Amino acid sequence: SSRPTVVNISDLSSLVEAYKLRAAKLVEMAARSLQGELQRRKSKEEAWNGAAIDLVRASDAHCHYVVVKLFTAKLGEVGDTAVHSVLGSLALLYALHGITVHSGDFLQAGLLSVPQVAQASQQVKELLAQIRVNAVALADAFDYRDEMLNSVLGRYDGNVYENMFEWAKKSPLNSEQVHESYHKYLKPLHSKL
Amino acid sequence: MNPDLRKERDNATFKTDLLTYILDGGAEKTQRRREIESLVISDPDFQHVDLNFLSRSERYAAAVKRSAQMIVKMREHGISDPEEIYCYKRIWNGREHEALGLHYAMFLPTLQKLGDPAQQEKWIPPAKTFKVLGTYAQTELGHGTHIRALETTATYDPSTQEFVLNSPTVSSIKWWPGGLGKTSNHAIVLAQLYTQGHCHGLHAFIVPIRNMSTHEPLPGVVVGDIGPKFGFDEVDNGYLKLDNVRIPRENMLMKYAKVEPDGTYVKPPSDKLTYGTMVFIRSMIVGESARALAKACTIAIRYSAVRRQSELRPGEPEPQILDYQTQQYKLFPLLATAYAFHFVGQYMSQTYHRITGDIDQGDFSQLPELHALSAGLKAFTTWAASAGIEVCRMACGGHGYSRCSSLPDIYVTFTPTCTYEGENTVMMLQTARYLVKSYTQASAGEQVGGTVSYLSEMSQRRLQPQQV
Repeated sequence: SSRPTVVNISDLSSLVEAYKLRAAKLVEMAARSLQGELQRRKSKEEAWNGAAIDLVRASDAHCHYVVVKLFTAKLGEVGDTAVHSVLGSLALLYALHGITVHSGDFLQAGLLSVPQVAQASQQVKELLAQIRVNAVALADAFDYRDEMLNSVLGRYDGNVYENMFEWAKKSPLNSEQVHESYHKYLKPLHSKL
Repeated sequence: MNPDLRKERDNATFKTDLLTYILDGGAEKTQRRREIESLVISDPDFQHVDLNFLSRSERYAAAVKRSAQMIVKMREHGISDPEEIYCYKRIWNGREHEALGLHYAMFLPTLQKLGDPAQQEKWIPPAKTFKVLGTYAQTELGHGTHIRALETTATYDPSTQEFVLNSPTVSSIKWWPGGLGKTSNHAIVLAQLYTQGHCHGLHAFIVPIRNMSTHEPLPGVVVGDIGPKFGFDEVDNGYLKLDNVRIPRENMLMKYAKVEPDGTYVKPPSDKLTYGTMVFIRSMIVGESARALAKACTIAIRYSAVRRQSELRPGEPEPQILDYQTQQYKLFPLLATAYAFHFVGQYMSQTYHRITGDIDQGDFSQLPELHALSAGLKAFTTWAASAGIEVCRMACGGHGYSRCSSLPDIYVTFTPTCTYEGENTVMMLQTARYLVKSYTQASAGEQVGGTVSYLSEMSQRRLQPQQV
């Protein structure tokens, strides 16, 4: 129906457009699937069930488009250049990763070509390396204090192994050197065998 | 400080605080949040026992104690703004759910949304002082998201001006509401309304279930805990069987639908209004998806910077596992997702308040969009976050399996969101119904608005002459 859109996979607004067209295509396909089921003289309810997989896919694509669109729109509100740059990389990673996972939809809709999908995969790898330097800072920015995370692995100071050992010592199984189950079950077992 | 983590922080190319301000919605909000956090964390009563080493009954008792302490503390600190209450509760309870969670999250909001002014005046003050401890009983043993199939009945008796509530079958027993088992003395019960011989569908009723002095179950009420679950150990999710329980006519929430003393039924402007509390919770769950995933990512990424394993180049020391491309591929798209969902959560919360504001002014035009969007985004974000938390756990090797990582607890506490407040596939199908309807309208040349406006755009584009 509509002509394929030329997508610049490095440009977020172009990716938003691609997600929009994918959503529109999948909604159209779901509506046609439903129509097809109805034409097979099924009841409305049976037709709905017969098209349910396509309908869920359409909803998923719609939501995915909304998420990409809102993430991209948020970038417009970010004034600081350094923050804008790192958030921009994250938004691009989110959009491109989604394309690589759902490449079939984008290819089927004629929104991307096979070389573009390969290019998207390559760019995802480049973005991983780019984000690497800021990964811990990006996690820190969520600003969860240790008392809220309650995680030995995720401690802000990174002193994981010492604290893991301390935590293990608190286990009630360690409250006595020889557990009562030894006297109750294991020792009698020895005498029986 | 672990030297690897220090190096990571020194090498960052941006100031983390600036990004935190964006996430919080401004520097002042970050400052206030941190003040509240310090208030909680510096409180000696906040030092809890490690729940990992307690039995379920002990965990429930600890949760009730903590909830009671928290209420007193909030009063003492004069915290009354809803956002600040939410912030305080989140810190006080940490990763666990509180015993009175549904009292705040569903009982009070339902009274506020569906109660008429007289009902609000009667019920909200005792609910706010916790004389009335409430929960929200909708789901039944045999019925979940398809609420039209719920079987509990409320039959109006004009001779006494009372409703008679019944659980007519085993499958109609209310099942799963948090705080119902042992904590609550009242429940908002969703039941099929019968008056003058007709069924008028699902409506909300305030039902006393326990004596307010002795806390004993009231006559005709069978109530209890549903047993251990996959997580939620602190919460007494309960069952409720009603056998000819009589409540006054005034206990039906009557802001929109009404039953007159003679039994005449007055229809609400929209059937969907009864489910307003669920829409509210679904809207809020979007932000919860972001928070749960952000916590899991924080843990996995920090630990991936600390943990060193194997060899990247022969003969060299073990590298940080964050340097492995596969580890980055597991974690960084999830990190991006957590940020994306955070902004979507902010949008969903704003949209909910904007559209419900319109509804309060009598404009119901955007109610279908709100329903469809909250259902779809709730499903989309909870599926992704739930799967993402599990990826984070597995990205931490064997230690991710330990309860001390917190990742198992984050998972078991979060993953029920895929089924509660509407099972996700059903939610997606509700969104699909709206999409197909909008598509049909757009194809017929009608303009559709909101997030589906692209369907009109596509339809118009298709009508333009195409270059051959």
